[in-house]
Amino acid sequence: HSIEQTEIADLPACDSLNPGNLQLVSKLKNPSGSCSVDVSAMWWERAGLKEPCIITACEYVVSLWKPLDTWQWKNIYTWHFTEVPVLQIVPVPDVCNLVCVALGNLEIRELRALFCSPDDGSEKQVLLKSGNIKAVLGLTKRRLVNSSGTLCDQQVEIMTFAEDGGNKEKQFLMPPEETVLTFAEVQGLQEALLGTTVMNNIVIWNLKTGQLLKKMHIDDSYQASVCHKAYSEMGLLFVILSHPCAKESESLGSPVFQLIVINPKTTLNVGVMLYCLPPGQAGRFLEGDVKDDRAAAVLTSGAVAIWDLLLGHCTALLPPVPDQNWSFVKWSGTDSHLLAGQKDGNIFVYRYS
Amino acid sequence: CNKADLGPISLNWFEELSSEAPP
Repeated sequence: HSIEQTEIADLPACDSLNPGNLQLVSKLKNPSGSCSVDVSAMWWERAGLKEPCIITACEYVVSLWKPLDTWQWKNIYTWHFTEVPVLQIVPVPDVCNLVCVALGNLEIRELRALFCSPDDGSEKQVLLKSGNIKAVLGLTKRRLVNSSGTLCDQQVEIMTFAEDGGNKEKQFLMPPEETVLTFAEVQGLQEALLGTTVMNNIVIWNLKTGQLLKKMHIDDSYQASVCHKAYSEMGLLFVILSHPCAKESESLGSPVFQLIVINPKTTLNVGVMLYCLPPGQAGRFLEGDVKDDRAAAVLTSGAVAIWDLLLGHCTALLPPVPDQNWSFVKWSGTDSHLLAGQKDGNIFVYRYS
Repeated sequence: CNKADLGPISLNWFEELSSEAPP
């Protein structure tokens, strides 16, 4: 395996919004010729040493990169796919040396686990599930949840991996009578799981018993909301949503994320804050990631915008490089870096402060 | 927002909903 990477690039720079917040520290060039689709960061152990690695996905290739000195990266493992392209990386927290991927064309058709053989170190992959998969999320305690099937035979399934990534157990949650679009864990309640549905409901399950506890209808102003983060505090449920279908409004600008608060006992809920673009910026949410009190989104304008969820405003903007829009963005799970990627395989690592 | 708009709040909502929901 050669070192495919990288010198610190001098572009793209952060614009004048708050230039101190984002500092480019590294660039990684994915050598695969196919279109780059996702990036993630995870811990990987080799020869007894656990390292914060980067994982990149192109349509037919997933690569694992280990850190070298001076912010360079070395490709150590590569998994190849021949029939169905990769749609997204699905990191599973608390599992070392295993990552899941979702494959499909427009919709997810397969979930696969990627790992290495303990015997000879060669790349391995196993099919976890195939079918009409609507949503998937890696959960704490080595669990993976997915929803599949059509409305009348929808299944919501939890797989639990053993510590070494093998021997998975299966459990089913009670399906709601509408298609689940996204999942989110609830900070502060380990056994709770949220889902958003096509009917603009938020559903909540008890992961231990599989019970569907409540269906809570949220504001119809935004359809098909995506749930990024949820936490329980003082008897209330706080949820960060994004609205890929939101229309830009002259008075409010473009709401990219929203914080709502729900009383799960009564299902009554109210919007607390809209996270909009700064004046003069246009674009709708394409895809994004929320970690702790930071939210990042790729916008239809090709830019990346970052919000401080506590301050309530946009703190940094990465404009598109000429002829090269941003296409995906993730917060690193192993440190406080932002990973921003472009379709041509360039991944930029930024320090955000 | 006003908490009163959300109705009576319970700190143990998760346990309470779990005991009320069908198994």
